[in-house]
Amino acid sequence: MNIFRLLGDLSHLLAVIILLLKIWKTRSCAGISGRSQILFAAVYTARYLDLVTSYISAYNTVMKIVFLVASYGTLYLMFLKFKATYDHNHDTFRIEFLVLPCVILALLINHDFSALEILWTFSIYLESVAILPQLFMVSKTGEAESITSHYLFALGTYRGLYLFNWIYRYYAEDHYDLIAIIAGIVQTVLYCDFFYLYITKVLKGKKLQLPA
Amino acid sequence: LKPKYLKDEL
Repeated sequence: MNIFRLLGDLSHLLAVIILLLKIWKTRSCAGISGRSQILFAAVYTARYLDLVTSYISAYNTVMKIVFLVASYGTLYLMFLKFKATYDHNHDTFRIEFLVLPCVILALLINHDFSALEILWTFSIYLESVAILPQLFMVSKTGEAESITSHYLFALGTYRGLYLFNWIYRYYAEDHYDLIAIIAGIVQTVLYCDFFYLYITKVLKGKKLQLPA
Repeated sequence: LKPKYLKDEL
């Protein structure tokens, strides 16, 4: 464990907590893409199946369980408890255009052609693009609440910090995983436009509003 | 370099 990975994980944890608290406190999931949340639940499910096959550390196990529970909890709040507040008219990104290419890519480019490895690879590819329905929703409505912006910033920062973690591990531990690294770069790049708006607008106390 | 199968990250 190095500082970049720890900060990355904490940023990831902060993101999911912000999202759950936002929905719980406001009793509303307005502005949140249920489609992105479905994709994230698929990502955690496919990746953390190794909870039952291999033990890494207490930290690793606890974090995996937290992300799984938080993810399904978010789906429960969005699609059952506060269903009436779900803004489905603006959440129209076709997720099959993300899921199918990720399935095909995972079958073609992986470290090993075994079920768990392919599911892990699929989850890495899918995570890199899972935020697109949410970003599409923000661009469609032209704005995002501040709390939603903080959520997106924390979530984007997490994989960005992992990039530094991978650079560190390459030199310090001779460890690297090209699939994770390339997907992580793609994932972080997708947030760049948002990061720019967040820094120039939200941090200065303004609402995140896209130019007309 | 070590094998690429190590899955110790989240």
